[in-house]
Amino acid sequence: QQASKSVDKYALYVPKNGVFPRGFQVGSTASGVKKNGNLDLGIIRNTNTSRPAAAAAVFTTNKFKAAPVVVSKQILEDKNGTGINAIVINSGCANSVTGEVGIEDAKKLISHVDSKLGTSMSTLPMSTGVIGQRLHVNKISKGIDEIFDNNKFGSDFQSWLDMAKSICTTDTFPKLVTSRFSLPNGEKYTLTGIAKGAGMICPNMA
Amino acid sequence: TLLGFIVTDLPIKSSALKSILTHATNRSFNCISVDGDMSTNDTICMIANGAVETKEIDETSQEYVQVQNQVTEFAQQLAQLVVRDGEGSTKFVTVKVQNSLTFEDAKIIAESISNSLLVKTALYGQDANWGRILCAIGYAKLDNLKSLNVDKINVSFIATDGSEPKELKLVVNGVPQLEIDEARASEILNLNDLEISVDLGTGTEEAQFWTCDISHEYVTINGDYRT
Repeated sequence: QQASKSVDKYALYVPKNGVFPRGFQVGSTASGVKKNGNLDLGIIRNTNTSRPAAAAAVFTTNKFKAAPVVVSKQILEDKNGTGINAIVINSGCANSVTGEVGIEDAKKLISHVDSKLGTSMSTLPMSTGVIGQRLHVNKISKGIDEIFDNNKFGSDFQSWLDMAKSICTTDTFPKLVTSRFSLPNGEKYTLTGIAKGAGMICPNMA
Repeated sequence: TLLGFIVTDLPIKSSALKSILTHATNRSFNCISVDGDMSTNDTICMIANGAVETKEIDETSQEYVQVQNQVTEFAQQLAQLVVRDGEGSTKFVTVKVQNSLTFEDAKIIAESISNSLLVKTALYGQDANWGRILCAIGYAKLDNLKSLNVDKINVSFIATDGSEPKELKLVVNGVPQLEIDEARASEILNLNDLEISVDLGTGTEEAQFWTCDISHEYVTINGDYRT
């Protein structure tokens, strides 16, 4: 076991550079929800205005769906998968099993981001962390202000890596993958993905 | 909890994006297991902002299948990173179930093996415990037993480092190999990446799951998560 444990997963699996899709910016900060002062809030926004963005999502099939799942699902249905321009993700508190107040808290955060973007119903919320605790709306709202007011958005590698770090909980390394592909007509496009997850992992999403 | 998003600068019609993401998820994020638990928050979102100046892709576009396959492979990379983390895991294990009568049965069996705590602890302890793998196949929640034939089943460990012999047969046509080369078993199980191969011999469908071992570290991390 000693040999296995000595593997440095961060060095092995975290990229040191990357290419990223046009028209997206990411920003992150430590809002104070995580007690250790680590990054715990990230926002991705679409800055492309040439045409409306399309969005889709798959969600847990757990019968007890957390507030952000309920709210995101509703927004996607209401907007028919178009005009989604931002995702706000907090880590440290899952906003799960929090009832009506949890739904209201999630809506407060997305309204806050929407107002910063000058849009409405164009933001999806996601949360991860401890179940059964109320979201720290004040701390996260201040974090949203900090990201927008200090323009902490960027499209460089470090900004994307910090975004990946901001959504981690017990993860031992941030998960960021990015690749560029060519279409038959020669046009190039890019996929960038960020994920978090280490435990409570056997998803069945639909 | 699994959270994630994939963004692209391609223009994709929302209905096509939905089907691409569903296709990709069913072959990636829905095929991983660290501990068998499902969160209340699992979400994967995809946004296509259309910043690339090209015709919008819909379900009838000639590029549709290509993009769907590329997103699927991409999602598999991202999903596999979650398993590689695994809260203290030391092994990344591909469970491949082949020659099943149906894809659904292959997937259910692969998931059953991937979720077995005793298979996962055996992997951590580098024990070639084929009995636990057979046991997990036997209690897999199949609708019926048409994909299972005890006289045709084969179970092997597969080395992924290029060493030979690549395959260590544990069960051949339903017969346990009692004279297993324990030295070779130790070598394969000492690898960080390995594969469990199950050949059902009842059809042509196959499915893969990605799982990891369960270590002491997992208990340490999760014993005081809330406090």
